[in-house]
Amino acid sequence: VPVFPWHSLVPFLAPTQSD
Amino acid sequence: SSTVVPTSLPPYFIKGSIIQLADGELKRVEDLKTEDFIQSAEISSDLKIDSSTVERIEGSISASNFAVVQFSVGEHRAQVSVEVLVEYPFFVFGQGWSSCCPDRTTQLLELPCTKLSVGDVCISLTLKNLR
Repeated sequence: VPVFPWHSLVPFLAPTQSD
Repeated sequence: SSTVVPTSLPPYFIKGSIIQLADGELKRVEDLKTEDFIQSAEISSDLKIDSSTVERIEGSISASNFAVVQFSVGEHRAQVSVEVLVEYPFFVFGQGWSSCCPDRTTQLLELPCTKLSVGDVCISLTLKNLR
């Protein structure tokens, strides 16, 4: 049975500074 | 800015999938709670949880089974858009899995899911110690 790491379920949204 | 998340539906969203938390504990994907993500991120050396508020949901121009979800991310309220399959589930704080088309999510993945709406606050990840 494959085991997946918790962070693969969460989208990675890198905030970009709009200075 | 625009972030592309996986456009095919990943296998780990299928009901019954085994997920390993940062402390090693195993849980089924449908049993995950907000605290599981928060505690895992606290243990993590490089990832941190950010709050991403849904600001807008639109149908995609390119294909009808895709949606464009615009988020306001983190304390700086950075605008990030993602294009996803309408059944792609996001985890909403205190609520659980939600998608643009929960009926499809439940049909395809058997994952219990509610409707993602404007104003929902989703769990997302960013890197710790960016500077």
